[in-house]
Amino acid sequence: AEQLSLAPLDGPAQESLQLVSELKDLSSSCAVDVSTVWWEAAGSRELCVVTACESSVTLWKPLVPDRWEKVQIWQLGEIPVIQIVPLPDACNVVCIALGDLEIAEIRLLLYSSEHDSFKQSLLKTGTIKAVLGLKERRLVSSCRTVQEQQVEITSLSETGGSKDRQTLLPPEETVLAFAEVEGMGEALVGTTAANSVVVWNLKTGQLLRKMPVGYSYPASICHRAYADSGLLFVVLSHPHAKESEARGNPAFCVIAFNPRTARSRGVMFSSLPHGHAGRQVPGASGCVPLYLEGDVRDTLATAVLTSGAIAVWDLLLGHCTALLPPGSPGTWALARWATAGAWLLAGRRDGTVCLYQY
Amino acid sequence: CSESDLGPISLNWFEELSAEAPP
Repeated sequence: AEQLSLAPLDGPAQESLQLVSELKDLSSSCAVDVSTVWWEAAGSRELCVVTACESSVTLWKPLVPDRWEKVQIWQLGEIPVIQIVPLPDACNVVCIALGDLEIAEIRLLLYSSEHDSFKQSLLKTGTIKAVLGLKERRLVSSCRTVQEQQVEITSLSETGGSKDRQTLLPPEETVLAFAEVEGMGEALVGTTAANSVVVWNLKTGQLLRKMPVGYSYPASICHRAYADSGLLFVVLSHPHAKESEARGNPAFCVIAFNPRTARSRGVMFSSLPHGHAGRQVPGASGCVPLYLEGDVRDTLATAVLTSGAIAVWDLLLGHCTALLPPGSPGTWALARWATAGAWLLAGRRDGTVCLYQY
Repeated sequence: CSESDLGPISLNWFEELSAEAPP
């Protein structure tokens, strides 16, 4: 294992990212997403890595020491893969979203013990605006037609179909992201195109509250939520936020909402590390993207910055704790947390995926 | 965060809003 020397960071804490192993798919150079999945075979359950390129998805099994073996490659059809949808506690199933600019299909990739073969199944089609994998083999999605929006929970069967479907009452505005609520298993939150946070009761499907995020935090995307002491703490990011002198360069923020009154207050702002703000675009007066995309697990956030670096923030401390510089042979394109363990999955533009221990 | 910022806080907000919201 190679210990990386990290760039100097603002703030007192400097955690380390230790390179554990590297996965290189020589047949692919177009990684679009990476994730992890629990996979059980021959009585042994292991955390495997899943990589996706536009036309195929590969399952990698760990070998000792620090080596990975391709277990299965699923070839997809004409619609490109655009996202892996992690299912937090599911085993032997990979969920993927396919489409062009928007999600048009959701498919399951799985192993059928009945037929002793790997297979894929179509779960949902439509104009899907947002999808999130939930605990207990469930999936929530928002689907838009010209007339209406459908927000639906789909329970997955062991054979790759849908066991049960439940509709949630949709808000008027399009839901663009979902997040489960830690500490309150029956609650679900979402963020809408009109920059509101909505709260549902998962059991009854009721829409409990719609709360404005406020003009200070434009184009918010929710990542995680935590219920504590009568408040709802929602982790939001602003992928297209403008730089603000007052707040620095916020990448993630934690907003406390009082669901009783719908009033809110920002409690923590995680700024971009010094020298890694958005690219300076000549003639652009604002709306310069500060980062490309990110991921949050527990209280850790990570994102690929427009500088080509990957940053890690501790949301409780409110500052950047680790940074992977762009380096060679290519800049970073993907940053994801493993669904278990303290692994950071970092994807390069050339298709290489590096596993770091945080 | 305090009640002066956010208004009256209820520990049972989820149950209360579920009882009040349309089914």
